[in-house]
Parts: sequence; C-alpha cells; structure tokens
Amino acid sequence: SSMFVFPHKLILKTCGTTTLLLGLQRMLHIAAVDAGFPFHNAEAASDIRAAATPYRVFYSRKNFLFPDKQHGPHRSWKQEVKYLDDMFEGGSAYMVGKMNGDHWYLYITSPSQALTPPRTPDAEDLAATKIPTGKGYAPASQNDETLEILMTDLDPENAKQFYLSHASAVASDKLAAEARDARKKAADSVASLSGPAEEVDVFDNGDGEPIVDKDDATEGLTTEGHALGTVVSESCGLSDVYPVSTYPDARVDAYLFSPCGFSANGVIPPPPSAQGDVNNAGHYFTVHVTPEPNCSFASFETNVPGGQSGRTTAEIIEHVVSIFRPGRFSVTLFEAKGQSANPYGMGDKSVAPAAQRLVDPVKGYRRIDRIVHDFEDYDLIFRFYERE
Amino acid sequence: TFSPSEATPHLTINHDVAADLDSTNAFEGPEKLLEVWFAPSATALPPGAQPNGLKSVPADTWVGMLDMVNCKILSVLESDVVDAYLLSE
Repeated sequence: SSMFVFPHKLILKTCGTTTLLLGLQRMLHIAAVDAGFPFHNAEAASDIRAAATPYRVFYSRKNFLFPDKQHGPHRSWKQEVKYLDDMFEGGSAYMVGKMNGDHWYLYITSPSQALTPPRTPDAEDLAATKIPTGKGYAPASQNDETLEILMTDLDPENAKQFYLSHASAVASDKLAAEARDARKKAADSVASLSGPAEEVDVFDNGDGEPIVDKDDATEGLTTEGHALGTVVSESCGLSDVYPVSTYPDARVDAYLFSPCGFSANGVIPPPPSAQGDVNNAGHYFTVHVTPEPNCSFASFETNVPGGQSGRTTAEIIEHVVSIFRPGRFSVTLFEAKGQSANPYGMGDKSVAPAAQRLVDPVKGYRRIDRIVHDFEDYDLIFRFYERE
Repeated sequence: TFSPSEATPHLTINHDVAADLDSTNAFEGPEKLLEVWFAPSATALPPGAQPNGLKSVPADTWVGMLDMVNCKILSVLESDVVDAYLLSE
C-alpha cells in the first residue's frame, strides 16, 4: 500500500483486505485540525466531528476478486458507494467496462462552480450531516493526469521475481559479482605497484579485523525488505521506467515482502526550470505486486505527464507490461481537460489529449474494450487488453 | 550527463515495522484508490491552511488514521513537493 501527501491533496492506495474508507473521516478531521483546511458541521476544529471540506474526491477500484475476504464497506461496490454517499454531497458512481468481465469502478465528486472564497460555517452547515465538496473554490486550472495499469494473470516466470527466495538468490549473485569485481580491482591496483599480490578480501581492512561482519552484511542485503526491494526494482526493470537520464532527481523506495509481494513508490521532483510552476507540482509513481498464481495481480500508477521528450504514455505502458507479461490488463488515463503538458520535455510542451495518446497497439496483446467518458472537467479513457 | 541535485528525495525507514512483516495472509489482489483534494493546487491553499498544507502534518499524526485502514508505515520518501509513504499490506 502507498500514501502520497501533497500540500493540497492526499492519495491513499491500499492493498488486500485493508479498510481504506474507514480512515476517510479521520483523514478529513486531520486536514481540518492539523493542516488548517476549512471545515463544516462543527463550530471549532477541536470538535471531533470537524471534517475538512474536500475540493474534490476520487475513489476507484478494479472489480472484486474475493469480496468475501474484504472487511467493512469493501465487500461490494454498492456498499462502498453508500458509504461515500452518506458522507458526501453530490457524488457520482460509475462502472466502466464489461459487467461480465474485468471492469473498473469510479466514484467522483466535482467542485462546485462557486467563485466565492471559503467561508465560515452557517447554521445550515452545522445542521447538515453530509459534507459538501468543492464549496467556495474556483475550478482547478492546472494540468493533472493519472495513468493506471491494472494487470492480472501475471506470467509465472515473471512473477517469480517478486518472491523473497528468488530475490535473495539474485541479491547473493549480485553481491558475489560485486565482491569479485572489488577483489579484481584491488588486486590489479596492487599488481600495478608491486607485481602480483594475494587476493584482497573486501571485508578486511588489512589489519586482520573485519570492516563489517561478512555474514551479517550478506544476510542483511539478501533478506531485508528495503534492500531486496531495491534489488528487485533494478533487476525487473522498474527502475528504468523513469530513467535518471531523463528524470535526474527521481528516487524509488521499494520493499519486498516475505514470503512474496512487492511495493514501490517513486518520487520525481519537478525539474529546476519548472520549480514554482503551479502546473508542475512534482510527480509520483507507485507499483504493487501480488505474485501468487491464484490471485496474481500488479498495478502501476503515475501522474507523470506522458509525451514529447519525456517518455510517451505508450512507451510507459509497453515497458510496464513487459515487466509482468499479464494475461489481461486495463489502462485508465484520467486527464484534466485541455491541460496536456510535459515539464520534462523541451521545445513545444503541448502534447496530444488523452484520447489521442492511447491509440497505439500494445505488442503481443489484443484490445478488447475502448471506452471514453467525458466528465465535466476530466476525460477518462479506459482500455482493456488480453494476451494474444 | 545528469546527476542528483538537492531536490533528490530523502528516505527514512521505519525499521520497527519493516523488520518482521509476514505477507502470507495479507494479499488478496486489487487495491482500492482514494484521492482527496482539499484545494485546486498546492499554490491555491485557502486562508487559514498551514503554509505547507497537508505536508505540514507530522507522519505520527497519520499513524492513527492508517491504523483504521490496517496499514503501517514502512518508510517515507520526503521531497519538497510530495511525501511518499510506503505502507504495509
């Protein structure tokens, strides 16, 4: 699972049997009390009922795999929608895709068109039980796009990479190779000064005392979740989705679970030329993998704009799909209307709108569905593919 | 040639949680995604909001909310523009 906290928004993506929506009320309370956002339904922030008024809310999920294993309102889309409807005014719920196949659900609230500044609660607000959304804000005027790839039925060979046993072996091989390289380098260095020398142990500082305990070091690097997560990120190709040659300040935080499963977050600060630009508030990507054959699943999500001199949306999709080789996958691209731009590109920064960027075929897959939703201020493109 | 700058995010690992996780019964497939906006952009925060908005909320404060979700913080990647929390499950 992952959480991304921006000054103005919070993204929470949770896996498995987590109870995501049960944290929503507390999230709104924290936004009011600790971040100082305007609230309704209470006279003071100290009131436990105080909940910040969201500008807008998105909630989405793929169709359920094992609803009976879920808890709280997460056993059905109907219950989830009721939970959100009970909390917010004016939400809309959608199902996108085949009812009798893989589909995707979305709940969305839209900002009101009111242009007045946020105001203090009145008697009507205090008497209300539902939280209004978007009240008192002008509509957004920044670029915003989210690409999500949801993959099921992963290729078993590719899925092996996300098991601890496999990753440990890769890490051991990597360590051994590095140690060999270090020994050779040290031996070559000594040989260049005084002829052939004995093999140098990189764990020895020369006075017979080990610099670190070799076994402990190897153990840590081949079992610790973050260390193995980094190894897997590099070996599976995830680290190359947004390469440092194009995104120099990108950083990935990855974790490999025991006995299997993988999560990674990537943060991509805006390039120096775009810092302070309201349209380039920094970007993220996140990956979650469940490799077990009975429920194999992987997700990739990013808000890095695709196109121009940065990697195109089609390139990102091809790259991610090649890591997992899923039997089926869906792509959703959610884009604010008329806001296409890539801060990592050079020259003309405008790129094609979402509908035009998702037209390329994906090698080795046949497209089953292509659905376009024209929302008030966002375009949503949904595509579904199966392996040929 | 590119090299990391001061803008490169900083990683903090919560070793207390990250050391002994067992995912045997944790995974069930697809995730749920919630995105809540409190203002149109990072530079359009409403009057009264902390200067850094939600990013001014300490990580410890999110723990109670994440407990309700059944997630624990494994690590945090902090940057000027966004903090990325890697969570259990």
